[in-house]
Amino acid sequence: MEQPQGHDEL
Amino acid sequence: MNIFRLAGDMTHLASVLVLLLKIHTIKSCAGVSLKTQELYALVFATRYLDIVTDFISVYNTVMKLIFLGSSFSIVWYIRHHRVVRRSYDKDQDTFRHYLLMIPCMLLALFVHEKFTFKEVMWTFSLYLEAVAILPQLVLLQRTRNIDNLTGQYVFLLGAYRGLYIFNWIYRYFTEPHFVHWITWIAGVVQTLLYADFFYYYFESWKNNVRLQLPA
Repeated sequence: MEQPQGHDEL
Repeated sequence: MNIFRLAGDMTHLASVLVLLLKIHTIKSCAGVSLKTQELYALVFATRYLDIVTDFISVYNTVMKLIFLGSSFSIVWYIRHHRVVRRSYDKDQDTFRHYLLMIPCMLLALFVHEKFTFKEVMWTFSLYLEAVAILPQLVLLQRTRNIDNLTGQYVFLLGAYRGLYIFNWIYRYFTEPHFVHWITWIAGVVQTLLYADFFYYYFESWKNNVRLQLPA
């Protein structure tokens, strides 16, 4: 599923 | 942010610092693959396109800047620094970039979550990161004596990937709808590439002998 703020991992 | 994710990021940061320490203070890049470093610079350049469009946290932005800055400066050092570039094992570091880049780009064009420029580039960076260590591993195998810092650099990079897997397992059970097949598969493949290296790293550590990979 997509996260609201885009990709939060590095 | 969970403890595995933080530990993973810190291990990643430590790996970069170890490499910069070697290059900056010892003024040597012996045993370091420029090919791998160039691939990492490309990985970060394509993955962090969102640095200007999405704000996630100060931590996130600062870490992105560090990884971008360090990867490009390492490439600069090996290519252009008057002293450092002389220690580069050019004849041994012969892996061809495009053999990794082209298949990753094709895969990203066909297998992605969303067909937008940013998303395809992000997916490309995941695939490329998974295999970017290969030129370095090949170089280590050719170099008979692996110095401590280079060995630690590769070990820390592998540990960072391993910790990210624990982070995903943790997030899967604690966050609703946390399913990212592409990230997970690329991450597991990447970690598996280190399996052989880890085995010899621990053997050499256990027996207290210099790290050597079998030819």
